[in-house]
Amino acid sequence: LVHLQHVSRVYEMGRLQVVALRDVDVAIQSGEFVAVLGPSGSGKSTLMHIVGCLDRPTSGQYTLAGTPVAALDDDRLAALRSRAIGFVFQSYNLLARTNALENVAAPLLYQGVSRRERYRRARAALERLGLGDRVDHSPAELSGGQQQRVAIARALVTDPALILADEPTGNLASDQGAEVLSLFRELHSAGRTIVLITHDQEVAAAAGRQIHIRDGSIAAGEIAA
Amino acid sequence: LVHLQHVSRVYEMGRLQVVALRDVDVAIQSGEFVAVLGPSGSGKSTLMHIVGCLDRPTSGQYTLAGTPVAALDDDRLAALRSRAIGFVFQSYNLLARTNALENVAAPLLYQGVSRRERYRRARAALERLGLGDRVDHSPAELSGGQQQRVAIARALVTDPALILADEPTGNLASDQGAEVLSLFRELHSAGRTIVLITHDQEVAAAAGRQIHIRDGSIAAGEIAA
Ligand SMILES: Nc1ncnc2c1ncn2[C@@H]1O[C@H](COP(=O)(O)OP(=O)(O)OP(=O)(O)O)[C@@H](O)[C@H]1O
Ligand SMILES: Nc1ncnc2c1ncn2[C@@H]1O[C@H](COP(=O)(O)OP(=O)(O)OP(=O)(O)O)[C@@H](O)[C@H]1O
Ligand SMILES: [Mg+2]
Ligand SMILES: [Mg+2]
Repeated sequence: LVHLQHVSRVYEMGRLQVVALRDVDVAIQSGEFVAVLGPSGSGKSTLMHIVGCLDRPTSGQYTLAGTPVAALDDDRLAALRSRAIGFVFQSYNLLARTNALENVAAPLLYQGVSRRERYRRARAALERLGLGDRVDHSPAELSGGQQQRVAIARALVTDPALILADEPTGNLASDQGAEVLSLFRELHSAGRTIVLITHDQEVAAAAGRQIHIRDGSIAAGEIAA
Repeated sequence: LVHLQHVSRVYEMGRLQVVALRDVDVAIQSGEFVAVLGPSGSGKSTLMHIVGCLDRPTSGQYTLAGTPVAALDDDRLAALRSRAIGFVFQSYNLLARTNALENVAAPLLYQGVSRRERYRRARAALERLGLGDRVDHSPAELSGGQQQRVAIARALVTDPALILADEPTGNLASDQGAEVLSLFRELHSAGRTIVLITHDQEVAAAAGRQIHIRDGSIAAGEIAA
């Protein structure tokens, strides 16, 4: 499903260059549950943005379900992304002055789903995450952990084949974190592919395989499940 | 130092009311290290914003170092806050398009410190948090965990007597989280008062006392150290 070969990502900052990813090879089969771990600043989110077609590699090849991503223009990339990939951002990226229901329903706008059906599915996703009584709250009227759960509901509402989650339980106490993890396990056993960045050992242990990143490089020995 | 009596905080949302804190009594002595725990949405950040003079109670009394906070107008409250309190926000609240050095130096502007001295102290605080090589990066050019450490450096740069931290290690892997915790312990043994919201059991165990909040109320039996 996901295949990166010799992928690097370099940020230009005036005269300086910051190497976020350095010659990275990653292969993720359809239906896998993979955890990505590494210190702060090691390149985890950068890797995830590339896998999620939100950013392009500086060099190297990325093929998604057999298609070379470099061959797709921005419109076709956006269409592929909105149909096949659900993304939970590390900083949530919720729309301000928009309530939780509308935030969660937004990805369905591109799928041609009726307004009534969009809101029905969005409400169901929010209830699944324990936020049935917060559907009318905007991000500023929600706690940090509630915003995080809205971001998770939004990533799942289109029922995507590939789910990418960047520290999805970072702001949740252990019981709510465990509920989110059991939701991901359920989606995995229903055949979804899940790639999840975490520094929580319990969450990492739930995955079938772990990828360790340090200073932009993948540590050896990660291929075994 | 911090004394809340019968404090409530109610948010108005059109016709609805959301009770975030309900009749809360909290007393924190100068020099204590206290952890605040509770599920997502239970009122932890709301409590911290009131203690930090960033928000006012709907009812009840709050006295800080013997002064009733209700008697202070907004200007005197802001002066007290910028001199005596360091705050690490759950969502960092860094200034966009402003590099890490300027973000960290900003609180010193109100203290009448020379530009040269502001930058010297800001650089030292960033180096203390392992970000000596990221001083020129704006928040968009930093990872999540790096942004969190910039927010911590900014809270400490004025050497405040009271440090309030809202999930300060939420985005940090265990080794960097441990470094932040040892920094807080150092500040505590130097006599600073620390109140820290966390869901990480190891961090909570470092505190002398724990306060548990659930649905806006403090659970009984938290007074013992
Ligand atoms: N502006 C607001 N309007 C209405 N309700 C609000 C507002 N801000 C917060 N709330 C509600 O108040 C309650 C307490 O929020 P608070 O941010 O204090 O929770 P918290 O304990 O910090 O949670 P978390 O661990 O998720 O950060 C939540 O249920 C939240 O939905
Ligand atoms: N726009 C940018 N310009 C320059 N450097 C950047 C930019 N974005 C990220 N970086 C750098 O790239 C490196 C990798 O960042 P990334 O966000 O992938 O880390 P991460 O592993 O997700 O860390 P964290 O656990 O703290 O979220 C970091 O050192 C960061 O400072
Ligand atoms: Mg990251
Ligand atoms: Mg909070």
